[in-house]
This record gives sequence, structure tokens and C-alpha cells, in this order.
Amino acid sequence: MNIFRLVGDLSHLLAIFVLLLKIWKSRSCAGVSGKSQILFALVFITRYLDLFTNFISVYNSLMKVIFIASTVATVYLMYIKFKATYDSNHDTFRIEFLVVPVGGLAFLVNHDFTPLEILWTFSIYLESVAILPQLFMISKTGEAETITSHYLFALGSYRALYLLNWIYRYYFEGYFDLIAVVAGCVQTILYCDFFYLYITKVMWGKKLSLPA
Amino acid sequence: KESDGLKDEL
Repeated sequence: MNIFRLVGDLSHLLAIFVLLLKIWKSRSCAGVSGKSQILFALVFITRYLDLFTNFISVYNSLMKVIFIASTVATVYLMYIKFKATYDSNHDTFRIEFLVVPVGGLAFLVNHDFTPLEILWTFSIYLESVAILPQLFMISKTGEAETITSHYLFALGSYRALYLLNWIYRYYFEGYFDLIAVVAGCVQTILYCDFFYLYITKVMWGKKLSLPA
Repeated sequence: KESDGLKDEL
């Protein structure tokens, strides 16, 4: 474990709970893409199948349980409890256009042609594009609530910190995973446009609004 | 292999 990965995991945890609290407190999921949340739930479920078979540490197992539980809870709040506030008119990204190609790629490009490894690879590839429905929704509505932009900033930062973690681990542990690094770069690059808007607007107290 | 197969990251 290194500081980049620890801060990255905490940033990821913060993002998930900022979103969960926003929906719970405001009793509304306006401006939030339910499709992205479904993809994130799929990412965690397919990645953490080794939760019971492969014990790494208490921290590792605890975080996996928290990530799965909180993301499933978010999907539950959005599609069941506060379904009336779900903005389905703007959350129209066709996620099958993400899941199918990613599924195919996971079959073709992986470290090991075994079910667990292919599911892990699918999860890594899917996570890199899972935020697209959310970014697409913001581009359609033209703006995002400030709390939602904080959520996105923490979520985008987590994988950027993981890139630093992989640089650290490469030099100090000789650890290198090309699939995770390439997907992590794609994932972080997708946030660049948002990071620019966040830093130039939200940091100065303005609302995040995309140029019309 | 580059990644020793053991997935120790979240």
C-alpha cells in the first residue's frame, strides 16, 4: 500500500458517499445518471467475486463490501425509493453500446483466459467508460448541481491517483499491469474536460455549466 | 507475468 493508492481509495469512498448522501438528504436523484450507477454496480460485482476466496487484508475486504453495498444502495434509491425524481428523459445513453464491446474486448485481451480473470478484465474495461452516461447527461442538461460536480471530481481523482500509484509500484515493487494502466489512462482522460470546468468554475464558487 | 495474478488492489 502507498499514499497514492490510499488517498485514491479514500477519494473513491468519498465520491460514493457524497452521492449517496446527496440523494438521501435531498430525497432526489435529479441530475444523476442511474445508468452510470448500474454500470458501477456491475463493475464492483464482477471485480470483487474473489471477495470470499482470496483474502488480501481486512482493509481490502472491508472496502470491497462497502463499495458493493453503497453502490447497490445508490441504485436502489434511484430506481425504487426515489424513482419519481429520476430524470429518465436526460439519462438516455445506450449502455449496451458500452457493455457489449467491453465484454468482447475482455474476451480478446486479457492476462489469463479463465472466468475470474475475464470478469476482472471486463470490470477494468467497463469502469473506464462507466462515467460516460453521467457526462452525457450533464452535456444534455447543460449543467450539474455543485454537489454532483464534487462527486465527479472525487471520482475522477481516484483513478488519477491510481495512475501515480502504478508509477510508484513500478519503480519500487516492479509491479506493472498494462491492462489496468491503459484502462486507467482512458478513464482519467475522459474526466479532463470536466476537471477543466471544475477547476475554472466550481473552485471559484460558480455553478458548473457547460458552454451551450 | 507483469501483474503476479494476485489482485491486491481495489
